Amino acid sequence: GGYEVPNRLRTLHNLVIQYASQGRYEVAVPLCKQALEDLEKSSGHDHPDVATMLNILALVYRDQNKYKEATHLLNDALAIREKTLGKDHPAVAATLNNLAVLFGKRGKYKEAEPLCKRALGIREKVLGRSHPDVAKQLNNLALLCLNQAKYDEVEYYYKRALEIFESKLGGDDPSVARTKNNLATCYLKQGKFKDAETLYKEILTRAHEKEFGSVNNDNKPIWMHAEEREESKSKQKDSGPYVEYGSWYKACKVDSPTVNTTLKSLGALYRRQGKLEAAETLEECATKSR
Amino acid sequence: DQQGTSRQQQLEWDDSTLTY
Repeated sequence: GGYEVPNRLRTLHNLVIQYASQGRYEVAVPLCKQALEDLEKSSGHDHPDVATMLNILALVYRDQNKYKEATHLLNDALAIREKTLGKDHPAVAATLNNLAVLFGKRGKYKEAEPLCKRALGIREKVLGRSHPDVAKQLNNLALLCLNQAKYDEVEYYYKRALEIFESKLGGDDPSVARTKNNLATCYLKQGKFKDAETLYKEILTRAHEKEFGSVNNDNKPIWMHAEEREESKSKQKDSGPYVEYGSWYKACKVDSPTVNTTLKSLGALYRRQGKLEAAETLEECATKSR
Repeated sequence: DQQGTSRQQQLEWDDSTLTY
């Protein structure tokens, strides 16, 4: 509170973003550096405007994959914000998070983790334990732990994030499916295939129901068709084209990147179990919705 | 495909750092 980004910084930010999006970094970077110099002259180094400007330049470096330079700038911005806004300010949490992301991009998960945890602590304190921003932070923390094969922690963080998203944003929010998908990845890494399968089916059922209403005998999600096709395979050799399955086309029309990934992942699980017809059904559906 | 799933997961940048 109290501080607002001045208009000239906003304008500059927009300009820098425009240049950066065109790949014109040779223009964007000097522009930022000049602005930084001017700000430091007029306001001194320890000023929120300087911190904001450092963040803008860090973004440009990040887009150029210059993670070390970006990290250096964010550390500087962090120190200014802690001094000027206080240690428990949301801006401090955001900067800590982005520092963690930069370390993560360099594969330095161990270094990233404590930064992410500090960001989480601040957000919990400022926003309460079940705010969606807390869940987002938990997601980042889980991913850092996943990369370090700390699966118990990953599960704990994803489950907490899932609870928050479900209760605050509702079961149909894309964050829910995305987090379930991430949790399933963690299950797969541990060989908990049944748990992963359950989650994938939940995602597909939910997406189907959102689009076409409650599941019943005439309205089944794609994985049920896939399993039925698998079962009927043994009874009649050639099960024929998909058209036979009344609502197949309906089932196949549920479309989102997460659903698509889920179709492929559940397909791979079926394949592991030797359920090739079921696997093919899902894989074909995934290809179609591409 | 499992790789495909994990590749999709990316650390999320917080854009609010520019609004403070």
